Amino acid sequence: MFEARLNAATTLKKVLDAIKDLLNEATFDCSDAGIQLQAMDNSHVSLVSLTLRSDGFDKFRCDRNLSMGMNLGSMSKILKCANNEDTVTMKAQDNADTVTFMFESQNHEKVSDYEMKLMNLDQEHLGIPETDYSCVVRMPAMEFARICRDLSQFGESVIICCTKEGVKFSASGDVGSANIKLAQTSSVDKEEEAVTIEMQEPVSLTFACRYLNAFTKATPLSNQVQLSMSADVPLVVEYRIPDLGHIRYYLAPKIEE
Amino acid sequence: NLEQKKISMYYKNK
Repeated sequence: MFEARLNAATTLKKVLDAIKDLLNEATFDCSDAGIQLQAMDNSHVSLVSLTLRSDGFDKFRCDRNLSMGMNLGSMSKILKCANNEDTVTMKAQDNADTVTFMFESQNHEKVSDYEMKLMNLDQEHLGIPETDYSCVVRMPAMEFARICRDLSQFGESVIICCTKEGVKFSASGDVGSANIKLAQTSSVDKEEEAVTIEMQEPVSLTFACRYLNAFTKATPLSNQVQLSMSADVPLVVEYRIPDLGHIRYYLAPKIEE
Repeated sequence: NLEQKKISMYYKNK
């Protein structure tokens, strides 16, 4: 028996919004530790890794490890039927071929349930080694989303250049070129507004705008985003989900042919 | 000329 409850459906809606543009379907691996998902986008350029810890749920029970392959378009249709404030419970029997989403209104007067067919998906799990990154940048998630949106008007690629002075995002194309520099904040009233840079070595890497923009769909989950970079390895874009877990996106760089 | 690399070039199957 698997049962996981969150007191506000809005959290699950945001998690789904953060992955459904990159992935058509994905396997949710459930264990007593929580829910894990790892999947590559269709073109195998990026990887999504989601962790929702069992202690972050309002109720969590998982008697046997369970892998639930879900069509994210179908899941999205179902979650649209929930109000943000509804309690949402996901339930499945051991070895089941369906999962049930139950929504309960705050006043307990409306209860709905939606049963969704599960899919057998080819699981390909990639091992991600522990890495000491040359540069780790933390910045407001909204600011990162704004930069990715603005720069994607100028080119297909963004160059992220990080030194101890700051981080620079650049793009160029037919229109011309654009550069956005962010310095490390000296003092801020609110921690979530800070830009911080931990640098061992300066790094300059090029990434596809299209994927960066897709990652920023996770912005509503977190005030801050963390970018981890080293030369010639994938960028890690991490959003922490308060009290519940995190979503990490890995993006392969563009490299000289 | 820049080439987009695949993520599987960096991380191997478990």
